[in-house]
Amino acid sequence: TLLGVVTTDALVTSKIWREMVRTSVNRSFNQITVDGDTSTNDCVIALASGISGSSGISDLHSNEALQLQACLDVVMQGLAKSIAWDGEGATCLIEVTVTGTGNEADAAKIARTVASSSLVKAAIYGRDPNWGRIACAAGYAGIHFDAKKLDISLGSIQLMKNGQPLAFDRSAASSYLRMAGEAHGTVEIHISVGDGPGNGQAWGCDLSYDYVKINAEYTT
Amino acid sequence: MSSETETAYAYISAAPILLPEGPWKQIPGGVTAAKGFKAAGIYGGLRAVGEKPDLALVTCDTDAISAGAFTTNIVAAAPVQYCKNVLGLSTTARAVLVNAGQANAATGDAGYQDAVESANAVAQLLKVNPNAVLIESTGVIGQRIKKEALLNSLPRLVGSLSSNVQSADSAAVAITTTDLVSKSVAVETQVGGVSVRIGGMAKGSGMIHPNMA
Repeated sequence: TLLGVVTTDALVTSKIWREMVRTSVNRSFNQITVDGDTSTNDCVIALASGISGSSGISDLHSNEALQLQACLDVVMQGLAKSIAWDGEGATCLIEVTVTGTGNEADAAKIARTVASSSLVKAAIYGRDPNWGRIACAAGYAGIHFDAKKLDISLGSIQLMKNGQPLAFDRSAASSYLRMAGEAHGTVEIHISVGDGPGNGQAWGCDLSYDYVKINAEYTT
Repeated sequence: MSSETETAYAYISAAPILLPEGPWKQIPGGVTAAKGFKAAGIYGGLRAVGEKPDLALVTCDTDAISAGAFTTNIVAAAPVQYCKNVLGLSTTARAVLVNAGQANAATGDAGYQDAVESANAVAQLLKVNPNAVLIESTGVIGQRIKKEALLNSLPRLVGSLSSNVQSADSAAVAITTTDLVSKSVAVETQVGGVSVRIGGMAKGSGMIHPNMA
């Protein structure tokens, strides 16, 4: 279950605050996944005291609103990533970045689909630079793209270009995954699906034997 | 209160918080970093095992503009239903009570009544409107909250409220379940040339695939 409480002293109207929170939640908590199970209790409450002394925000497109939105995004994304990092049994955080879609929502959907793939997650735990599983998950995300424009990189190591697998250094790629796992660090997966302006991110974690152990023992 | 805080520290460490570079700076504190907020986290006897803090309260000195995002799971827990109802009636809130141990999900009408009674009890102690108190629960699904233990602990919880960093940290620990680390962060930025702070705490480790609206 995900729970969150967010507070600010910014002065903002109810309508704008609720819209800002909706946007930030979609860019953060709704973009993480650990095990694919949506809880009965997921809940984020956000409160704005309004006593910072700042001028009131009543226009979503004002500079002040954009500044506050960016900061709200960062706080929620920081918390969201720490949840994925702490996924049950996880040895590393997986950050999936998708570019080249027509809009932000399409990129976000592909990113989360890849981060959610049990096969991708297991491959990361197995330190296997398995571009095929990444490409597969991107392909069934429900967002149309040209497979001949698909690029995939693991960290700085490019695995696929224009839909063609590359002769990458498999040992180096595997080592990248192993080092991330040993340090409980971050594995970065970069995916480009075209030339559009849309980009989005999602965060997950690898899938280890410990996940089953923890949840077999955490019973009703 | 300091012994409660030290107890919280002993159970769990803080998560690394990964923030990108930008026109903000990370500052100490979590939910209490912004002006007007207090928090507390104590052990109230709700957990089945151990004595890690399991009750958290965040309060605001003023009527805070409120917003919420909730699971779209049709089988939503009682506190989720309660909060959705309250946020539909009011645009402001004064407090958020969070318990760990029992999720109060799939508990029917009795579970909903537990949420209402918990909110009312907090409202009475804080001397605010019951609709100004929101509730979050986490823990084992299918179990009602240990209401007697919760209600008995509320005076001590309210008495522990503070705006300091330690109280924010204690609250962040108190909402954890299988989490190996607590999650808390605060940043400061400029909005229209004035310093504004945003802070937060979260929990989650398993059953994580949110789809909130």
